[in-house]
Amino acid sequence: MIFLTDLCKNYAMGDTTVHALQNVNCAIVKGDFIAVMGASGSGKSTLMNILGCLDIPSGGTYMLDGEEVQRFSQNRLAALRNRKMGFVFQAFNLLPRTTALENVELPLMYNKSISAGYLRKKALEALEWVGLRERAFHFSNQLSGGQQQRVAIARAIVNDPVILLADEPTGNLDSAMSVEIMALFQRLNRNGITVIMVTHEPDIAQYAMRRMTFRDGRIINDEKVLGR
Amino acid sequence: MIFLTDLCKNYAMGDTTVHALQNVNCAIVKGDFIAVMGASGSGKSTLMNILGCLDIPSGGTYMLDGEEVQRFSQNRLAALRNRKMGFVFQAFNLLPRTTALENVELPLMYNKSISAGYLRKKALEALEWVGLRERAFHFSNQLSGGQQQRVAIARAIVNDPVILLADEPTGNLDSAMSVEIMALFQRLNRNGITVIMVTHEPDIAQYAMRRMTFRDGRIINDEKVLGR
Ligand SMILES: Nc1ncnc2c1ncn2[C@@H]1O[C@H](COP(=O)(O)OP(=O)(O)OP(=O)(O)O)[C@@H](O)[C@H]1O
Ligand SMILES: Nc1ncnc2c1ncn2[C@@H]1O[C@H](COP(=O)(O)OP(=O)(O)OP(=O)(O)O)[C@@H](O)[C@H]1O
Ligand SMILES: [Mg+2]
Ligand SMILES: [Mg+2]
Repeated sequence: MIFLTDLCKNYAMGDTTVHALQNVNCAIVKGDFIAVMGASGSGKSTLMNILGCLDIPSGGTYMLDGEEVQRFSQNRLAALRNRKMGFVFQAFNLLPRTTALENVELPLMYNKSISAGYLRKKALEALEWVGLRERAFHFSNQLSGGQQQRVAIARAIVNDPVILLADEPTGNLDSAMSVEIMALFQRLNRNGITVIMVTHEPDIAQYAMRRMTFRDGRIINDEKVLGR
Repeated sequence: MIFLTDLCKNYAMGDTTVHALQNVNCAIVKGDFIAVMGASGSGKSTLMNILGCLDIPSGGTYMLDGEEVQRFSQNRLAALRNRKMGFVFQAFNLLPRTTALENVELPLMYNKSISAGYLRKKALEALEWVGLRERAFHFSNQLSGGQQQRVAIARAIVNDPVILLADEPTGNLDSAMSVEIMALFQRLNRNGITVIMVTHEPDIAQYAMRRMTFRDGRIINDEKVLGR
């Protein structure tokens, strides 16, 4: 389903170059549940942004369902993103001066075929799944950090994405809430959604089926999670 | 040093009221190292914002070194904040279009008595302590999530605060880097800085001397960390 071949991402900084990703090679199949780990600055978010069609590589190939995505125009990338991807950003990126409900409804608005009533129903359901039904009408700045993170998760799943990309989805959640979110991700994964999640917490990585470890822009380890 | 008496914080939301903090009572002495824990939405950041003079309570008293801070004007709060507090925000709040070094120098700029050379030297040293000396000239949007978090930590400690308030300071850091940041906090604490840190990770709370647990805006537990 996904093939990355010699994928590279560089940033030119005056007379030095930051090699954020260097010759990344991997295959991801439909229904995978992958935990991406590695030190701060090792390239995890850069990989997620390329997989989620939010950024393009400097070199190499990103093959998705038989098409070379790194060749796509901005418009084709945006269309693919809206149709197939759900993204939980490391910094949440909620719209300010917008309620939790409006933030979650946003991905559905690209879909001209659904009614306003159905849109609202789906968004409220997604908020229910993350325990935030009663915060639906709070503005994003009236929510705690963990509540903002959960709104970002609801927004990522409301449009039934094929691929869910979650960058540190439990970074601001206590253990009990983290377990609930992981149970939700496992349920989505059993229903066929491919889940790729960055986490620095080994307890959270345990919920995945496969663990990929980054160092200095390269994959140094890619193995099955024991017992899964 | 700090006494909170019947501290309350409410938000009026149309016909309902959110009780973010309800009758919080506690004493904090100079040199304390406190881990604040509790579920998402339980009032931890609200407490931190009031302690850090970024917000005022709806009721009750905040006594700091013999003065009732909840009576202060905005100007007096700002002066107290700049002189005594270092704050690591849950969302980092770095200035965009500003380098890591400039972000860290910012708290020092209020101090008219220090030279530009000394200001730069102190800021570079703080970046060194969080392992980011070589990222000093990156802009904040050119840093990874964990790098941004560490710049926020450097900025909070550069002005030799009396009280360091850190809201989820390791939320985006891997284990090795988290251990380094905790060693830094312990070193600062041994040098006399009072450290109050929100964390949802029990392994991180272990570095503190005292653990305070919140639920629904109240302190339900306040005890010494075993073995410390
Ligand atoms: N400006 C606001 N208006 C209305 N409600 C608010 C506002 N700010 C915070 N709240 C509510 O107050 C409660 C406490 O928020 P707070 O940010 O202190 O929680 P927290 O313990 O830090 O949570 P987290 O672990 O998720 O960061 C939450 O239920 C939140 O929805
Ligand atoms: N726009 C940019 N310009 C220059 N360098 C960048 C830019 N964006 C990221 N980098 C650098 O690329 C490297 C990888 O960044 P990335 O965000 O992928 O790391 P990460 O593994 O997600 O880290 P973290 O765990 O801290 O979130 C970092 O060293 C970072 O400083
Ligand atoms: Mg990252
Ligand atoms: Mg908080």
